[in-house]
Amino acid sequence: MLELRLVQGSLLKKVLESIKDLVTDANFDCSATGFSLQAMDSSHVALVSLLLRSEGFEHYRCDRNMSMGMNLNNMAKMLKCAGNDDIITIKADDGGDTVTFMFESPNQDKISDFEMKLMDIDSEHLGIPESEYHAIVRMPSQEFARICKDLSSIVDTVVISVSKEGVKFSTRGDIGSANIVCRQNPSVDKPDEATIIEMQEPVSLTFALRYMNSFTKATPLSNTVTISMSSELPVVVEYKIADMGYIRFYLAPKIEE
Amino acid sequence: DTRQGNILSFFKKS
Repeated sequence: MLELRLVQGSLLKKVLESIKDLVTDANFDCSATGFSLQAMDSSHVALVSLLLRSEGFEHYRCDRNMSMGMNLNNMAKMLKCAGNDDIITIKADDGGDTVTFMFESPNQDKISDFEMKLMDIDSEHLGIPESEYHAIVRMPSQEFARICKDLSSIVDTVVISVSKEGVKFSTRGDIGSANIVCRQNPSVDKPDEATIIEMQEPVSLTFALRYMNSFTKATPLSNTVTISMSSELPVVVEYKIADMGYIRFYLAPKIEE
Repeated sequence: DTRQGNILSFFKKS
């Protein structure tokens, strides 16, 4: 038996909106730790890792570890039927082939049940090594989204370079080139608006903007985004989910030949 | 020239 009651149901709606275009089908894993997901896009260039910790739910019952295969597009369609202020409860029976999403309006005058068929998904769970990153940039998530959107209208790849000077987003294409530098800007008054750089050594990597743009669909989940880079590893773009956990996107860099 | 890297060449199946 599984029963997870999330008072801030909008968080789950936002999570699905942020991953449904990147990943088609995925297994949601439920354990004492929380409700989690790890999945790659179909071309194995990006990986998403989601954790909603059990403590973040008002009620969290998971009698035994469960893995539930879901089509994320269909799940998103159902969650779109929940109001932004609704409480969402996820229910499933052990060994069952369906999951139920229950939506309760804040004053309890409307209760909806949506039942969705589960799928068998052969997923490959990957071990993500703990890493010390060469550079970690924390910046306003809206600023990052704006930069990715602006640059993707010009070219399809971006070079992200971190130095003491700041973080630089550069592109070069048929019509010309662009450089956007965000300088370190620790803001004591408004920490969400600060750009903070922790750098062990300078790092510069090239990425497909199409994926970066897709990650920024998680912007409504958090005011800030953290970008962690090392020269030998996929970049990690992380959005914290208020007191509950995180959504992390890993993107393999383009490799010089 | 660059080619797109693959997640599976960085993270191994667990």
